[in-house]
Amino acid sequence: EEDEDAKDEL
Amino acid sequence: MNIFRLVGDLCHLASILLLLLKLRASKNASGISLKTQELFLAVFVCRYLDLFTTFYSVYNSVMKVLYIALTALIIHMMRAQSPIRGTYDASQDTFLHVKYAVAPCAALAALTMLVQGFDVRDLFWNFSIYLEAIAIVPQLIVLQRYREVENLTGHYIFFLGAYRALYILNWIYRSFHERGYKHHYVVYFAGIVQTALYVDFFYYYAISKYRGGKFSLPS
Repeated sequence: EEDEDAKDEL
Repeated sequence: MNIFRLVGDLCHLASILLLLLKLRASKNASGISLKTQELFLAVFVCRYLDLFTTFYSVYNSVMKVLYIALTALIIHMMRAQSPIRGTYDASQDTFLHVKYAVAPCAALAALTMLVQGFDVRDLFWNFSIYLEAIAIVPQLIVLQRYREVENLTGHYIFFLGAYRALYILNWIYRSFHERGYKHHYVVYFAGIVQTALYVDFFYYYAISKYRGGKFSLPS
């Protein structure tokens, strides 16, 4: 997975 | 993306659509808190400033625009659309003066900047995290005052609560499955506070579903 930060959440 | 987060987001979208359906179908805003809707709009606008700076995915951008636009539509219907406007009872929606919600959240966000280092977008982002945690409170108070909860209103809050609960599972999943996942303890703290606010509602909602009768809250 590329994501690693809660900032990509809605 | 994981299943908890996807279903959580869809529950969030479903809750907003249910509220729009309730307003359209019943032409009635009784039992709905305009304050909660306005606080949610502030939450979305402050958090989604990254729409202009960071592209994550089409899914991410579309959902952000939908949350903002549909919440703005709900507010418009309650404030300006007859006959719904006349059915909104502001005298029942008095628990929290908006400034007493916004000011402490802004102060907490500013304090967080002292720890994390100053950044304008982070300031708005943290503010939105704190504000979201308490934005549902005026709505829960309005429900307490009306006691009898309409079906669609009950489902609206159930889906909102489900969204929050699924996000906690999402964080647990992410912390185990994503390498280098960065923990945001502010997000966890605010998210757990927010979910806890729904526990009482869930309890009475479940009992009313089990008994199959009308959903009403104890006085």
